[in-house]
Amino acid sequence: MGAIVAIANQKGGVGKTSTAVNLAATWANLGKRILLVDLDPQGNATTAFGVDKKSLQRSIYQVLAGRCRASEAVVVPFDPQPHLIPATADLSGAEVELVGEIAREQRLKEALATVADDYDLIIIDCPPSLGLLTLNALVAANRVLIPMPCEFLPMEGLSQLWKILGIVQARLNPQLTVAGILFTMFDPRVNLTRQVAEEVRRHFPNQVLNTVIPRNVRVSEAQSFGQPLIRFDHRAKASVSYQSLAGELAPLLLAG
Amino acid sequence: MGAIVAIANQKGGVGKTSTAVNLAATWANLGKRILLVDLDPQGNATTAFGVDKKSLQRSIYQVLAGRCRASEAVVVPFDPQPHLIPATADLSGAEVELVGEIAREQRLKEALATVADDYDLIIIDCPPSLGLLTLNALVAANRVLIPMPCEFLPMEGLSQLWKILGIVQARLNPQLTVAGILFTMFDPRVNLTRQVAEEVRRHFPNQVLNTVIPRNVRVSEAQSFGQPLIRFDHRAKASVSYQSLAGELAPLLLAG
Ligand SMILES: Nc1ncnc2c1ncn2[C@@H]1O[C@H](COP(=O)(O)OP(=O)(O)OP(=O)(O)O)[C@@H](O)[C@H]1O
Ligand SMILES: Nc1ncnc2c1ncn2[C@@H]1O[C@H](COP(=O)(O)OP(=O)(O)OP(=O)(O)O)[C@@H](O)[C@H]1O
Ligand SMILES: [Mg+2]
Ligand SMILES: [Mg+2]
Repeated sequence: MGAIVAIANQKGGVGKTSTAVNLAATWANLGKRILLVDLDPQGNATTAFGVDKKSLQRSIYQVLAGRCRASEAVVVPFDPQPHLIPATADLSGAEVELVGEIAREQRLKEALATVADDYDLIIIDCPPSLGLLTLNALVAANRVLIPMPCEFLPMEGLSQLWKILGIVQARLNPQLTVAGILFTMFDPRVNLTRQVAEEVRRHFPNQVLNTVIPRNVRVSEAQSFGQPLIRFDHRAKASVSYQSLAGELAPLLLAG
Repeated sequence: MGAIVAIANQKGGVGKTSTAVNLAATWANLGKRILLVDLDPQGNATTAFGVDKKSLQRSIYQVLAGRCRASEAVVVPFDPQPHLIPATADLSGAEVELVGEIAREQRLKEALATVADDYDLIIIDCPPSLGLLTLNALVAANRVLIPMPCEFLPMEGLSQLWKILGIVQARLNPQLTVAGILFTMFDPRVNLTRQVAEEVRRHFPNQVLNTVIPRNVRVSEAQSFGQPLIRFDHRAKASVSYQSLAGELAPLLLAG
């Protein structure tokens, strides 16, 4: 069974979806069998893969609610890889519905166990919160990747996230380890960017990945065409960076 | 009783907190009596006002849980205005705790009614979700302001948000009207920005505010010093824009 990595950060707009989509597509392009799970009621990963939400029969909501198997919700936006379990707006009901359930944090883990052998890696795109959906992802995953722009408010959120990860490791999922902190929308010309980067490297030694994703409008443009960057413009600055990120993370996430 | 405006958008990182903090401080500078309510477990508005969360006895969590009155949770980070009801991480428990309560969407409305006469305007900074906390804000408020950067994924979220606002108006709060859509982090040199701006103006006629907030690193820098922009650098491009936004919204939010 391959790794399962959650792309998580409760701070909004830090590049979780962009990272999940572009890493999935970059590894798929290299022939890896990749499943991307969209766990955000916004369904941004689903949109970024060009999938029309209105046409979907099933989504991650039905899987979590136990109404269908994970394999039945899988769609294939680009032949042959990556695969996607999409999300629609009804997922926002799942948090409230799961609250009273027994073992509510284990739902996603149990569902993904039924398809894990079909993939080299499963990537989970998390919503901007530390609620039950993200908790399900952190229990299902054995690795967590934390995208963050080098700004003040995202940095402040890092220590809250770190505390939560410690609790999850201690009480729900001892196997969970941090794959790394990924600097996104990075602009080295901006003083604040360099200052925050230095401070994060100091507070979280050996956790910051070498690869940095530059600010690059092609990321948003690709999304407006429903395509991952590797297909939209593989020579774009951010695409090249996501390709070197795929290289840096492969030994950790795709080993064996 | 003055207006209550919720700054809401379930898309993350669109400038909700930056707009809430800078509008509150700009109007306070003009002598208005302003209360900012931080309704996000991240507590970013609290941090952006330089308040040390560890030193707080009470926060919005105790108010929603009925353990103290709203007036008892108010702090004054800058003398004499604006006032703030801060948020701490324990607020993330509120969503789960409120689920089973009767009239759970009315908690904030009832709490703020006890202080509304002390202020010309109350501003609520919402978290990046459409859960119970944001719902409480949309029930307590009579206006909603929607910040959004002119990018593809935030635009896509607008129609989902519009649907939810319709439901809230029909079933929970008929008085709720949209104060406007505010373009943030606006960079006119970027094609995608202009295209999205045009499309939003076409789909939501008469809803887009004239004032646009430019992308300006001084916004983030001010936050790293725990100061609103009007105090940190009132001549910064974004500060000047927030001042003209305060002028554009005053007739709607501060009338009478
Ligand atoms: N490297 C980059 N350069 C420029 N823009 C970027 C970059 N990465 C992401 N973006 C843009 O920034 C916005 C936020 O990114 P994204 O939606 O991936 O973040 P997120 O953390 O998934 O947000 P949310 O918290 O709402 O789920 C998007 O409009 C995206 O197109
Ligand atoms: N006009 C601007 N120019 C440049 N940076 C900005 C601007 N407005 C906001 N920012 C920065 O963008 C990031 C996101 O802004 P902010 O935190 O206000 O958004 P938010 O919608 O409140 O996020 P969340 O969804 O996490 O609550 C912050 O780091 C902030 O400093
Ligand atoms: Mg996302
Ligand atoms: Mg915010």
